[in-house]
Amino acid sequence: NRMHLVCPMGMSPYVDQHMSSHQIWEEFSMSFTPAVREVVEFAKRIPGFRDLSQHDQVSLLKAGTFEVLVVRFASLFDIKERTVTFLSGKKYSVEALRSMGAGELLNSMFEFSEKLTALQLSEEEMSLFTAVVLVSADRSGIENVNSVEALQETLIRALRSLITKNHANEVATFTKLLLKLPDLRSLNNMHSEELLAFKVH
Amino acid sequence: FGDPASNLGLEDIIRKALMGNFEDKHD
Repeated sequence: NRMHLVCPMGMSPYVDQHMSSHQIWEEFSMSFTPAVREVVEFAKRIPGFRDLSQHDQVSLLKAGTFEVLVVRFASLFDIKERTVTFLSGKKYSVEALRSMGAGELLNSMFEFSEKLTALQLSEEEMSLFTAVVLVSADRSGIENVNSVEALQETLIRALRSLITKNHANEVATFTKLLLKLPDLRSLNNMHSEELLAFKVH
Repeated sequence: FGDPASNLGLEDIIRKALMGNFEDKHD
């Protein structure tokens, strides 16, 4: 019945048996808070993001932070070694994480990271793609859909232009990149379900 | 489970991180 928290945004998958569920959650929250703050700082630097309403800025960040973190931390999933690096820097094998209860989400994260890495994006391209991930007009609770949509379109145009400049097979690369957006939504949904399972447990 | 962000305490972290930004804008 030993509990594990199989998320690389924690320091370790092992949970102290003597801690209450509230303490476990507090400790986990403290480990991922700096990463979330970095996402907010990143969002603030997206040209036009600060011009959106406060409500819409919060809504986009609430809905998209997980997906941004998946993109930014894709390198934590080592496909060749089949390991996941946690925030402490310690690596855990897929087999070990499976034995701790990791399931379909872990496989999907590896699959996503592999496909994203294969696109060989530059730092600038990755950054612009991350902005496109965050500024999505179809997130729930958006007040001013037109403003978010306009910013999203500007970012997508900029991304397309950058990809066209840097890649030989630009149409295929751009298409593959846009197809990562529904993949991220799917990972986001799976992650929410796992969170629910953890909380219920 | 419609709002995983609130469950994680994400909203609070996000609002606090954005807050300085809004104060700057209004000043």
